[in-house]
Amino acid sequence: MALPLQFKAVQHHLRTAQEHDKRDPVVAYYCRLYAMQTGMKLDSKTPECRKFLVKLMDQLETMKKELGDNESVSQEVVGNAHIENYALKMFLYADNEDRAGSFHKNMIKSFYTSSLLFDVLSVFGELSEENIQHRKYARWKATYIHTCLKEGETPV
Amino acid sequence: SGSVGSSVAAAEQDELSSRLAKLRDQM
Repeated sequence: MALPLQFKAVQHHLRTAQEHDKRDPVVAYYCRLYAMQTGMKLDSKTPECRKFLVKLMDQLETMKKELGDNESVSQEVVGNAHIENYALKMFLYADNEDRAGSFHKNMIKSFYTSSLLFDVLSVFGELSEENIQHRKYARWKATYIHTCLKEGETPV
Repeated sequence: SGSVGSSVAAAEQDELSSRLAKLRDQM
């Protein structure tokens, strides 16, 4: 289903969900939950947005049934830890590559995905100051290294 | 018909909110 323009802000979170459907369904579930909550705040009035949100909700309910036994979905505190660990794992992988001077597409994507997952953590409540800083740094690094590689420069 | 349309929209929004609450309730 085409993403309504009003939901552009969550398009990358939804893409991350798709990419994790098989790899880590818990991550996929919370990315969609984040998109759902954010989407409802952005626009739940126009028919195209409501239609999209209803489909997304159907998908979330199905996923929740399928993941029924998984504590990461049935218990908020476990889910929070799962997403935070995953976000930090991606962040640390990219950060290690960065510090080793190894710049490539995968590490850019890891920085960017980790920043999206720090957004997703907000479904569990307010982000810690540390996570806010990680998100800011990861997003900036992803943009900076991407620009350097595109222009043939070596990131500093 | 405008008010019927907006009533339907409001009902659908309420339903979405309650489904979301239910989804999160068991977390």
